[in-house]
Amino acid sequence: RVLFGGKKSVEQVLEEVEEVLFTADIGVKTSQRLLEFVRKELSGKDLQDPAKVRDALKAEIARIVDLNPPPFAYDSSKPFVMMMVGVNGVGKTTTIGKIGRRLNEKGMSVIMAAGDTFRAAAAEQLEIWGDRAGVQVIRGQDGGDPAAVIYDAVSAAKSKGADVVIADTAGRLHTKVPLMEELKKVKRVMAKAHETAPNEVMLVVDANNGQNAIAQAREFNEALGITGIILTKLDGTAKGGVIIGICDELKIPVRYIGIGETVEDLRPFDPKEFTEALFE
Amino acid sequence: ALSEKLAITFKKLRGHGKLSEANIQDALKDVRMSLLEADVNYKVVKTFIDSVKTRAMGTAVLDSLTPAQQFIKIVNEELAAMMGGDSKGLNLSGRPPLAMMMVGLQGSGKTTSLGKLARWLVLNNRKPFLVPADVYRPAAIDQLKTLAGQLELPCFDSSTGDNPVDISRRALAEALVQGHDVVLIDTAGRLQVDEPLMAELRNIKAAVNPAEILLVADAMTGQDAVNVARKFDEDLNLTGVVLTKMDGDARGGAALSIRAATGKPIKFVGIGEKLDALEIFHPDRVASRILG
Ligand SMILES: Nc1nc2c(ncn2[C@@H]2O[C@H](COP(=O)(O)OP(=O)(O)OP(=O)(O)O)[C@@H](O)[C@H]2O)c(=O)[nH]1
Ligand SMILES: Nc1nc2c(ncn2[C@@H]2O[C@H](COP(=O)(O)OP(=O)(O)OP(=O)(O)O)[C@@H](O)[C@H]2O)c(=O)[nH]1
Ligand SMILES: [Mg+2]
Ligand SMILES: [Mg+2]
Repeated sequence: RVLFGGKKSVEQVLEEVEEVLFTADIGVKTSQRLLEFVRKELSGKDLQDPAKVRDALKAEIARIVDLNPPPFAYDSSKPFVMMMVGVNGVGKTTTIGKIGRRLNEKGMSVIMAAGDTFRAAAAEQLEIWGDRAGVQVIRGQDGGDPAAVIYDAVSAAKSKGADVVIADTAGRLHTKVPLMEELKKVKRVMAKAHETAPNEVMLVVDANNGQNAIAQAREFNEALGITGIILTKLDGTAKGGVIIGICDELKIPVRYIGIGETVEDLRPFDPKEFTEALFE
Repeated sequence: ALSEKLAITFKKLRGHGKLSEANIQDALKDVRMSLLEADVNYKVVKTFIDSVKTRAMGTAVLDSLTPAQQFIKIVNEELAAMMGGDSKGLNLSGRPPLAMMMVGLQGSGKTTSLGKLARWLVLNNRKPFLVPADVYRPAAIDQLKTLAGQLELPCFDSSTGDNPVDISRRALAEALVQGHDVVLIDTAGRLQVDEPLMAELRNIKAAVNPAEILLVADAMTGQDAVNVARKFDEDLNLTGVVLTKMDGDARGGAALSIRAATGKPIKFVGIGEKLDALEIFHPDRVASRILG
């Protein structure tokens, strides 16, 4: 190979690129699909150029994740109700704090609903976030019915004329049928307090998760209809590549990314920035 | 399932007479794909496949009348070797009170697992003392106090203004006075690249000289498991790992990655949110789940 000016073979280049894709949690199926795309898209000569291969991949990945959703239609519903769901420990409660603060700073009146009535100190945790965001928290009794707490919060928001309700729910694995049924019930019951609720159902996904995040997205989507994704913990070393497969298969847009543990650590999702970071 | 895929791969080879190296390569490819789909780290997969290949290219498979069985046998043996033996539980030798630290990334299940271990220790005739040393996460101290209350076990009275190293030191002193023989320290979740917070863990370790430092890792963790585990191990010299949320459908390849990266034993597996949802680690169960 050195005889030919030290140029790599196509197989070598693709193998090196494959490693980048896999270690970013892009997964076997999506990585193979991306490499197939690059093989068709580029000429034989370009396929030997790692830079050209990377650029082609970046463009295709950015295209897949750039679902360009419209901005949240806060004016379309009063209150505008956002429901946060996801498996255990991904960052739902923390993210509600961040979003609450963001909306409060924009001059909206926000109510947070402590819909996790199960886990130890869950309501207390949300109350502290309510303080940090400058926002009211409505909670129920520990062990109470989450649907009732959220119903109360939405009704209170209606009578107060609040702009937004953000509903926290307990973390749960998508494989647990009774817990998924509970979530469906929460969704049905809040519509009784306000017809169009929930206006958004956000799935919170942890960037450290591997391929299981795809199963999470499928199951939560099947149960509730997910309207947006929030990808947390991108301040760590995990790349969150699994969302490429999620966007490709389910066409659900990533709305925000979480990049830390303080109230400010939330950013709107930027497809280009996300794609660049995959290859760093 | 992998065994079905391999059966198909080997079936295609029958009638071609003896197996060739190329045939073995196809079977290796099946194994590789399965492990990657299970979230085993890319480099760990490479090392694993190489060790399987070395054995599979031997006459044992090539001359065998049942190459598929022989091949699968090698894969299972290599996987079992990598996963280590059955867990022996916690290291409870040494003069009490023994300190134990729960460490790991944010949200991995440290606080809940600490509660589970406290319950397990009571069932093993110990007197655990729960110590909230997470002063950062909102209501973290509250969370551990609540779990202690559910278990009717004593909990150190930390407050958010305290320093986690002081909390740990004072809790150990209190345990000595009160006759608690195991001190379980809950630490805040942190990134392995957060140097000041990793230093805090090293300082807690220096202050209490723990009998166990357990990395609590989420079974759904992907490729990054290697980077996280390696850094926690380098900084603290872990004594073991607790793999949480195994009650889901994650294949759990992170278990193999973490084991390969650190050589440290997986001691326990979390299988639910309740405090009784803890099992001793059995490598064969986890191995067959990873292989798929
Ligand atoms: N580094 C980092 N940590 C985060 C981020 N988002 C949340 N966390 C941390 O992750 C941990 C879990 O966050 P929670 O908000 O309690 O997660 P949850 O989904 O509500 O958890 P459950 O309600 O128990 O299912 C906490 O330690 C948070 O501080 C993020 O973007 N980056
Ligand atoms: N299904 C399931 N959930 C678990 C398991 N272990 C912990 N959890 C849940 O995971 C979430 C996070 O658990 P925590 O104990 O708060 O995690 P942590 O590591 O202490 O989080 P930080 O202190 O914020 O880093 C909670 O919802 C727990 O109930 C498990 O084995 N199975
Ligand atoms: Mg929560
Ligand atoms: Mg904790």
